[in-house]
Amino acid sequence: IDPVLTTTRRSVDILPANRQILLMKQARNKASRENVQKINEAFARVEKALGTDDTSKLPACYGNMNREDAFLEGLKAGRITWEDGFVHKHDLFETMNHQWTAGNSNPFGLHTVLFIPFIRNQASAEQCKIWIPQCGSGEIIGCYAQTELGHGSFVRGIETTAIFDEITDEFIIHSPTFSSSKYWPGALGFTATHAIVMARLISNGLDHGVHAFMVQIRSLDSHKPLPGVELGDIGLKMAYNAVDNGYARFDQVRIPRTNLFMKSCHLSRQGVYKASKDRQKLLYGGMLNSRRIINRIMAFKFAQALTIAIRYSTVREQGQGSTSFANPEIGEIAIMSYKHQNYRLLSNLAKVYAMFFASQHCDDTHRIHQEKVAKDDHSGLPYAHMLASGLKAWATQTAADGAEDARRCCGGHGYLMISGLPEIFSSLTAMTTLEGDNYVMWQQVAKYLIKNINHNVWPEDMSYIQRRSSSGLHEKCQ
Amino acid sequence: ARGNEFRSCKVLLDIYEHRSARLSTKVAVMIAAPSNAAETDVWNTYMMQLFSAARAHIEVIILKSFIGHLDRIMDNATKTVLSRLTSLFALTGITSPAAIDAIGFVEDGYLSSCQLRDIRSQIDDLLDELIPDAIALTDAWNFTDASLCSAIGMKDGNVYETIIEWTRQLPINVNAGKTADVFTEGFETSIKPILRGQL
Repeated sequence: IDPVLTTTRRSVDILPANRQILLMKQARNKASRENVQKINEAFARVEKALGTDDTSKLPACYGNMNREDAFLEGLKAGRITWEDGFVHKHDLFETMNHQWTAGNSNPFGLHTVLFIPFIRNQASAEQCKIWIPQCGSGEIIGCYAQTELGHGSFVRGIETTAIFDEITDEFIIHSPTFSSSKYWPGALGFTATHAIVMARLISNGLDHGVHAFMVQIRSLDSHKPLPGVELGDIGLKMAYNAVDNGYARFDQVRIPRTNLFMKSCHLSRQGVYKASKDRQKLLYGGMLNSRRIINRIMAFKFAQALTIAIRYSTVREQGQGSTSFANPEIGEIAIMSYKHQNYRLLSNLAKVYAMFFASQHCDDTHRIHQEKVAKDDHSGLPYAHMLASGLKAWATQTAADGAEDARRCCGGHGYLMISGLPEIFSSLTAMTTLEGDNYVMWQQVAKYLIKNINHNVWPEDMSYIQRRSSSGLHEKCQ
Repeated sequence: ARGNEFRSCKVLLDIYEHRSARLSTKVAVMIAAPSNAAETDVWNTYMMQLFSAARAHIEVIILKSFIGHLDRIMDNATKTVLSRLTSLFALTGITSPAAIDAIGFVEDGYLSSCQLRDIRSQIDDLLDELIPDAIALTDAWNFTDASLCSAIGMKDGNVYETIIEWTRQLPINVNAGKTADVFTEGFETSIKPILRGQL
């Protein structure tokens, strides 16, 4: 071990025993050394099975991997982590989201991060009874197909149609144009057997707007695409190449009427449509979950970049301070000693901790909102929606900018792929546009603020604005 | 506030709340002003100011949640380090040239130039105090070496050894000298003609 790092670790204020549990303690209130131990053991098992535990070996991802190799590596990592959770009965890789094993980092990640939560939130009790056990056992593998080639976060623009055929009691899923092709969803290209497809529900000639449908896209025996379904991978991306982000086109694909997600709406055998007054709210509520998770992932990925840059800057020596000039035997000094270096790295470190604690606030808010929704109370939606959107915009932009700065702090070495920093930066950059461009996110926050101010409504988070504006804010400033 | 009073959570929150309240009420008044333009056009006209207000409000929430976590930490040493980090977060947000909308903190004179000097001086002190804990604050995330996948960021700090070890294993180097490797092909097709004057 490098002697500088050893000395640094010895001289810190935070006791070694407190370091690893610092975040876990705050994160889950379990105050649990056992929990940290469980996480460490799970990662050790998985890394051993993957052969990545021997860090003297060049990681496979740096060995001339092409698109196919990267995907196979992702599948292998995904299978091993899934198996570990299954055998040892834990959900650590789903809930931690902080390393390559979860989220959108392998083809199975979105099954637990997006697919299952969506079913829980949007399916009726009867549908949950069928689909959730199938998801848990791995009998079906899912993805979430909302985005279309010509339609991003503007859900109402979606073109894919689901026309109800009263005679056969089926929906006909169809991609009427090229722009309606589903494009981007993770795991859609090859891995998933089922997709939650967002499409316009049309019954008796009436367009009832965009709804979610469970669509089987591959055979459960041969894993070949089902008739009428065209599937493929969308190719190399800036990052996340272990995942088969894919495209899909539907040519008059028939699914049972009961595959419409029916928690907040219903279509009768005769094609009569009914929706609860809160259907739209439930739909938006479902989108919150992915933004909430993004906020947490941002903190961990950003922290990875800073961990690398701070360790490197502590070890790397360059130039001579004034003392060294007087006594050449002292040698060069660690680059972390330079004010510009520690300013950049420590101010970013402060941001990453802020990001992590804020993401926990977002988690808590989401949990409370979900508890209320279960009692048919949607009053928490405006704040939860504003918070998840605003934090997503702030966190993704801050993390992407900060990771790039951390990479630059490592000079030419940070430019090497084997530094790990280019991949981290690229994966963070993906998040600034994923699940809605950040400027669209800021608009959501602005709408919330202006609507409340103009209607003289003051939710708790805005009470300081009311307090200050009523005490003559502008006059005082002038 | 003066000097190290700028480390106080109460003072910091006051600065952030003031900026946010000012920006949001100001733009709300503009939006609400009578106009012949359509609502979407009015909204579009003030879009950038709306973004500033939105960002300021989110930063208040972020700072509040950071401060809220400090109260829950029982270990005093850890609490001291994290409260320094909280102050650094808030203060660099005010003065950093990279901080978007940092001007919002000062444009109405709520902070004087004297106070900005004090803030910069506090940032310098905080950095000095935090350097010894920087490694611990990254170790706290509990990343394994395998998950970082980095030759320069391993826990043992053996940067140069790892870089050379991994570089030697790169396929382009491992295959060098073998039949039909990239170097042989490259030499025959592109380097040799130049060396031998066969262009």
